[in-house]
Amino acid sequence: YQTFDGDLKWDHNDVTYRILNYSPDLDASITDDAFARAFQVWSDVTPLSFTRLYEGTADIMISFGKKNHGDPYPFDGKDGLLAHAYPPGEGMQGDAHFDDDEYWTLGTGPVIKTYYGNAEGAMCKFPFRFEGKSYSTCTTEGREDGLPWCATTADFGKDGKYGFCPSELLFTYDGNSDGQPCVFPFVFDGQTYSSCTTEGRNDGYRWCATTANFDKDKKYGFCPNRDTAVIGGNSEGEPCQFPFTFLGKTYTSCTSEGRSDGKLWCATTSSYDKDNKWGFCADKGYSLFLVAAHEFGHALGLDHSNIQDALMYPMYKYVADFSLNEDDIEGIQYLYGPNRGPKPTPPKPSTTTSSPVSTAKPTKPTPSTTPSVYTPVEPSVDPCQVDKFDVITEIQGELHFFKDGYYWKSSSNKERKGPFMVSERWPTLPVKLDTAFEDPVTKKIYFFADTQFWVFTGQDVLGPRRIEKLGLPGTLKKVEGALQRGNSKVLLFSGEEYWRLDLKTQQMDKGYPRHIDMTFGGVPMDAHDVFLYKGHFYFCRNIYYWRMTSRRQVDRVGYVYELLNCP
Amino acid sequence: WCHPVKSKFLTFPGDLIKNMTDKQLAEDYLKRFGYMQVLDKSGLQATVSTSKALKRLQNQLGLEETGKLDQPTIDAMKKPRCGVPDVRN
Repeated sequence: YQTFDGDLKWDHNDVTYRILNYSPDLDASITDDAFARAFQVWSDVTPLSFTRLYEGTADIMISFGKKNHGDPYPFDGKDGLLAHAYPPGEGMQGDAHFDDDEYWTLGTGPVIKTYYGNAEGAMCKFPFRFEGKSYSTCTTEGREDGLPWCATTADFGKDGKYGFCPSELLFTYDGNSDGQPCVFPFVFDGQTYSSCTTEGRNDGYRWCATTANFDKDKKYGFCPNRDTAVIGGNSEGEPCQFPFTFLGKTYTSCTSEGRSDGKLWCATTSSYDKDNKWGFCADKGYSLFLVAAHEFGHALGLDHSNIQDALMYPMYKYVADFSLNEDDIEGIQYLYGPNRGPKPTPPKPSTTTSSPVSTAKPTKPTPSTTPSVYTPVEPSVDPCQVDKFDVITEIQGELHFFKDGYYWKSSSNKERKGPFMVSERWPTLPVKLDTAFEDPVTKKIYFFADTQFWVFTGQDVLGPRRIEKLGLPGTLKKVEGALQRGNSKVLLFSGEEYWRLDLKTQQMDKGYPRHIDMTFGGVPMDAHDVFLYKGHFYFCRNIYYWRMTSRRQVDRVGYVYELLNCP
Repeated sequence: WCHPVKSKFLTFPGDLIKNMTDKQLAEDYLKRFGYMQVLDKSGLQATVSTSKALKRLQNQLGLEETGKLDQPTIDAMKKPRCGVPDVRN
C-alpha cells in the first residue's frame, strides 16, 4: 500500500459525507446504499465513523459528472477513467467524483428497481414471461398509458407480481420539482420539446420541464435513464428504438455490426442511416459500490497499491463477494489504527475456531430458518452505562435496546440478555438505526435509519426503501419513534411532529403531521425514542423516560436503565 | 458455405474512438499517471526515458518488467481504472 506524502489523513474519526447529485443509471436509494456500504468497508476495520449530511459542507463531497466537471482533471467518456478522489484536507481535498459517462450498476448488469405496482419496490426479473412472450427489458406491452413496466418474478402470468420501471413519465430526480414527472410537450426557450433534452446545459445531463412551460414556471427535473437507455454515443440516455434500420438492414435488438470493437449498440431513432443517432447498449456496467470503496480509500489517505487483489489497485475488477485485502487493511490501519470496538462482522461458520479463548462463540444460524436463540457476543459495552440508545422497542413481548449494531433484551423481572449482533438476526441493516416497531398483526418488523426503511418478515427483508414511499415528506431526515395504535395504525415521530401510517395501505392518513404537544402534553418535545410497552407510551430523552397511560396522563418519570433491570 | 460477409466498419458520430496508436496511448498514459516525471535527488522534476517509465508501470501493475511496450502492457493500459495518478510527484 501507499499513503500520500506526509501521511495525509483526517484529524478526526467522525468523518462526514454528502451526496451532491445522482446518476440517472441507478435509483437514488441504491446509490445511497452503495455509498453507505462503501464507507462501511473502511469503518469495519478502523475507529472511523461516517455520517451523512444533507446540506452544508462535508469532509467528503461526492458528485457525478462528465468530461469537464469542475476540476482540472476531466473525465474521458465511456470506459477509461471511471472516477477519482482527492486525499484528505480542506476544500476539494477529500472529495470523490464519478464519471457519469460510465454505466453505473452493481457490477452485474442493469439494476432496475420498480415503483408502485404490487411488488413493493422489488427489482425487475429479466427475462420474464408475459402473455406467452419473453421480455429481457421493461415493456409498455399490455398498457395504453405508455408506462414501461416489468414483472418481478420470472412468470407474470403465474405470479402477477409487477412494478413500473424508471422513466421520465413516472418521476424525475434532483432539479426543483420534488420528483414530479415530466410534462410533454413543454416549452423551453420558445421551443417545444416532446422528450427529455440536454439543450441549455453543458454537462450533458437530460432534463425536462415538470410543467407545460419552463420559460414561465422554471420547474424542472432530471430524467432517469430507462433500462433500454443507451450509454455514450451521441444520444446518451435516450432509449433504443426497435426496430431500426442500419445499412439498409432492420434490427430488433442491439448489434455489434459496423464496429470493430465488438461493442453492442443501437439506434435511438427508427433509421440510423437517416439520423445517425446511436449509443452503446447496457452491459454489465461498473459496480458503484466497488469503485466508491476504492475512491473513499483515497479520500481517507490511501494511494494506489501494486497488489493486484487489493481494493486500492488502480484497475477495476468486479468481485462478487468482496472483502478487503490484508494490504488495504494494513494501509488504513497504519493511518487510523484498528477498530477498537468489537469485531463488526460475525465470524464465518466454516472458519469457526471454537478455542476456549474465543470471546465470541460464533454459531451462525442457518439462513433458511429464523433461529429462536441467538448467541450473545462478548459484552464490550455495559448497557447500564449507555446514556442514549439508538432504538428501544418491544419485539415478541420483550423490550429490545439497540446501540451501535448490538441489542439487549429485557422484560420485567427477567434477567437481561445480550448483547447480540444486530447483523446476525437482521442482516443488511446499517449499524446506526433510528427507530423500529413490530406490526402487531403480521409480526413484521420495521426498521428505520436516516431516510430509509426495511421490513423484515423473519429473516426475509424488503428494502431499503425511501421513507417517502410511506408518504413521509422528502425533507424528513429521520424517524425517531413509533407507537402502534390498534391493529393497523402506527404513529411515526420526527422532531416535534408525528404522522399516522395505515399499515394496511402503507400510506399516511390524512390530517398529519400533528404537533406532539397537541396530543401528548407533558412529555419532552425532543424525545429521541418513542415506543409502546405493555400498553404505556414511553418518551425517552437521554437516560430518562416519561411514561404515559393510554388516557394520555404522564404517570411516571424514570431512568431507562431501570427498564434494563440494571442493579 | 457462402463467403463470410465482409463486415463494414463505420465511424460513428460522437464515438470517442481513441484512434491513438499504441505508442501515443502509452505516452499519454505514462504521463497522465505520473510515470514520466520523477523527482531527482535535488527534488527537481526530471523526465525519465520511456523504457524506464514502462518498467515502473510494469512493476506497479505486477507485470513482467521488460521496459518494452509489449502486448500485456498495452492491454493493461486499456483497462478501466481510477483517475488518481499511480506515482505522486
